[in-house]
Amino acid sequence: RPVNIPRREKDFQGMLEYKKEDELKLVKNLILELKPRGVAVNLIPGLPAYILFMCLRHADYVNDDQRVRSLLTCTINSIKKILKKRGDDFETVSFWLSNTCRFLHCLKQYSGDDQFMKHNSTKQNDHCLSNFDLAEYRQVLSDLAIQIYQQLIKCMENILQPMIVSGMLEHETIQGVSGVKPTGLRKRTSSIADEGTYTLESILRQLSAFHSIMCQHGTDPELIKQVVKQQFYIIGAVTLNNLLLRKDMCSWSKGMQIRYNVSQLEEWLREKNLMNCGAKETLEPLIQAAQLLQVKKKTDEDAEAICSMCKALSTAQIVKVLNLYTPLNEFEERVSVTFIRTIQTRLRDRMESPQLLMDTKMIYPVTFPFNPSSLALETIQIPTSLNLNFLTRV
Amino acid sequence: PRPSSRPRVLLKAPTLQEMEEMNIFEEEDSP
Repeated sequence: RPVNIPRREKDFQGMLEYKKEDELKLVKNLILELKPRGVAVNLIPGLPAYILFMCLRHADYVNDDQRVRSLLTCTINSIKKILKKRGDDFETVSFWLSNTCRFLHCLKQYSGDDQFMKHNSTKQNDHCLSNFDLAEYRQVLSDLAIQIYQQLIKCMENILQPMIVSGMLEHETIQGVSGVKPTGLRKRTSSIADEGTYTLESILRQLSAFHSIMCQHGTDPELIKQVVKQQFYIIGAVTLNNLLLRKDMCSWSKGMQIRYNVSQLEEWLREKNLMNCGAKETLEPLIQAAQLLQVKKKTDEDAEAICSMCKALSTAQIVKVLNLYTPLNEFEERVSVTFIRTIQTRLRDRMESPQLLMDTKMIYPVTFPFNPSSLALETIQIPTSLNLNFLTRV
Repeated sequence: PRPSSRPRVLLKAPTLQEMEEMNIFEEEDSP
C-alpha cells in the first residue's frame, strides 16, 4: 500500500519532498537500518537508490544547494558507515554496491548532459535536474563504488579461499584415475575433517550463491561479469600456487583431475551465460600447468611442444612443475635433469618476471559502464515496510 | 526540456575523505 493518498500517476513528477530535519531519519531508515535479507528482498532492485535520487531531485527543484550537498554527504557517509559495520557480509556489500551504482547512473541519466540522455523517454528528459551540475559528486560516488567493489572482492575471497585447495586439488571426483598414490608420498593430512572437506561442488554452489545474490540486487550485468572474472582469477591463482608448492599435486592423475574441474567451472560459466566475461582466460596458467603434468616430457620435440604450449606460465613455474613431477606407476619416469636444462635453454630469451607464485591479492581495475534505467520515477511507490511515511510524493 | 536555457550551477564536492571528516553521526558515534 502506498504511503500517500492515492493520486493519478500522471500527476506525480517523480520527486519526494522531505523536511530538512527528517534527513537523518531518511538515511537511518533507508540505509543504516535496512536489512538486505529482510525487507529489502521484496523491493524492486535499486529502490533505495531511486528514493534517494527522487529526494535529491526535490532539493534541486527548490534550488536549495545546501540541501543537495547535505543529502549527498549524508547518503555517502551512511553507506560508508553501514559497510564499516557489516563489511564482512556479502549480501550487505553487494546490496550497497548495486544501489551506489544505480544512484550514480541516475545522477548521469538525469544530469541533462546529452551523452547520458540518448535512451531517455520524453518524460525522463523532463525529470532532469534543473539547477545543479553534480559532476563532481558523481566522481565521489564513483570513488565510493570502487571502494565497495574492493570490499566485495575481499569478502568473496574470504569465503572462497578456504574451499579452493580442497575443492580444486585435494578432492578427487574422477574414479579410478589416482587410486594409487605416488610412491613415497603420504596423504597430506588436512586440517578439515573429512566430512567437512570442500569439494568442487561446494565451490560451484558458492559461485551460484554469489551470482544469485548479485542478480537479486539488480547488479549491473557488466559489473557481475567483472566480479566473476575476479573470482575465477582467485580460484586459478590459489590452485596453481598450491600445485607449485606440493609434490603430491604434481602427477599425471592430478593433471586429469584439474582439467576435469576446470571443465566444470567452464560449464558453470556457460550455464550463467558468462562465457564472454574473460573469466575462463584467467584460468589459462592453471590449464597449462595441468596439461604440462599430462604431456610427454622426454625428447627434444616434447620440449619444443611444452615451450609453445605453456605461454601463460613463467619459466620458473614450468621448471618447478617438471622438478616436482612424480610418477604414479612403473610406466612413467621422473623428468630428467637434461630435459629440464633443454627447456631452460629454450626459454632463456623470454622477457618475464622471475616470480614463481601468482599474486592472489591482485584485483583487476573495475569500471562501471553507464546503464540507464527505463523505470519511470513518477510510478515509484514506497512500501510502508520502509518506514518512510514522512516523505511526500510530488 | 528545462524551462530555461540557464546553465546548471556546478556544486563543488569534497573528497570522500573530507566527507568522512564532517562526521554527521557525531552524537551517535561518541562513547
